[in-house]
Amino acid sequence: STIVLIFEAPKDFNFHLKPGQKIRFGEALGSL
Amino acid sequence: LHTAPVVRTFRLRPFHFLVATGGGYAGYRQYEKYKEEQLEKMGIEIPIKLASKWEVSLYKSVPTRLLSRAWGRLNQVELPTWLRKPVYSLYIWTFGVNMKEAAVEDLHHYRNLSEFFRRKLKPQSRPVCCYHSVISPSDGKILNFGQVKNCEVEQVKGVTYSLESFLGPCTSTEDVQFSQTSSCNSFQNQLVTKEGNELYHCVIYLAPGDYHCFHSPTDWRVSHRRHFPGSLMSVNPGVARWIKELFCHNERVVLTGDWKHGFFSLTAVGATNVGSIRIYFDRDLHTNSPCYSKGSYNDFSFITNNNKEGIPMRKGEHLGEFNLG
Repeated sequence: STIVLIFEAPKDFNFHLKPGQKIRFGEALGSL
Repeated sequence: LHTAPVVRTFRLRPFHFLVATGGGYAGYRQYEKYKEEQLEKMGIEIPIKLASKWEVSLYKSVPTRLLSRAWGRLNQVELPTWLRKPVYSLYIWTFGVNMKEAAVEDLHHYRNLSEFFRRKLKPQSRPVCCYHSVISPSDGKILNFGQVKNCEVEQVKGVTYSLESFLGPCTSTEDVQFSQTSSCNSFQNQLVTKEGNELYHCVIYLAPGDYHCFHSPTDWRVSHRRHFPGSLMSVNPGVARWIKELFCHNERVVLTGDWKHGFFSLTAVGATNVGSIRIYFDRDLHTNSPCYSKGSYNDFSFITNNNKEGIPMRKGEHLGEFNLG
């Protein structure tokens, strides 16, 4: 299964991620 | 064959035909994969090979929903106590499940594989990050993330799907998130409610051994649910690289609403072994039902006369779960 987030945010929103990385519930996805 | 009655000959042929074509196709795919590995070793960039229309149609013709429901029925059968430990241990070993994080570690506690699949975690095993505005709603693997451009969302690098097909157009007037639009760009512009904002996306793939509940990724209010019945093709990264628009073919539940910066949506996409999606505050939602009409969807608004706000969700709050079957 898959979860897709689509959202609007200001231009300076940043993801703290790398493609292919494992992630766990509660960990940071991104922020301004 | 010469002596067999005509009926038996014909009865044997379809079976042989299926085995021959299936085996031939599997062999062809293996050879293709071997060739790609050789090219990769030589450092040659391999162009993404997308499935052709007939391959997608062939895959979609597989009764994945029926298989998924049968798989779910099987996993609801209560296991005798002596069988639980070996069965779940095999599942734990196969999919690398970490039972130390489970709220209940005793395998005999789970009456069947469905219950085991829906296991909860110890609260302290997943601390919710309080510094960042958006957290991961679930365990999993990041398939892709970034800005949405030209109304196309990348399911994996280089393979996209249409935002409008994925979220669907609007038929209701009160729902500002969706509205009939002439071109896709104005569809994307309709979603962005504040000047200077952009649209972002993130795709998280949950593997079979992962914790399969999901939580609210931020503080937001859910105002609308749209359920798209559909196929239940596999969504593992290999298939997501092969079938364009995969997430628009599959059964999915789109929750839309708003957060402090405007539009926000979370979509749970089903797959073959995980055909059912449950949203805890949405009792009217029924997924993976036997019959549905292609391309249909059903809407539900959480905004009513005495609840203008929709459903408030705190960051990290329990939101829903995927179930087997």
